[in-house]
Amino acid sequence: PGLLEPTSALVRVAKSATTLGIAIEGGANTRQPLPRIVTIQRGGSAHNCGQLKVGQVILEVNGVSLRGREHREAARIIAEAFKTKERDHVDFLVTEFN
Amino acid sequence: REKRLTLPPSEITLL
Repeated sequence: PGLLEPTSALVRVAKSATTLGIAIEGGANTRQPLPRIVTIQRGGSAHNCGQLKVGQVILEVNGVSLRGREHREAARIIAEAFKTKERDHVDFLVTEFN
Repeated sequence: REKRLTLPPSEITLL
């Protein structure tokens, strides 16, 4: 308990563009219980970062776990992390193990 | 397995 999943990686996405530029699917009570990246839009901050990939599952955003969050709540947490002016980046803990 | 099959697909949100 409390240990990172073995294949997880911390990715810091600088807010280098006006949009984050990812599409996610999944959330608690769906077939995909944690949000998975399904699209990365060219020219968005995530694309510019170069380290996020389609198929990765997002475990945490700025240290906040997405486990047990329904889709809309997970999306809101990610959107607010990108919108806040407190940081010039968003930290994602991702895994390719689904 | 049976439970997984009954779970609905998720919507997709662009962020």
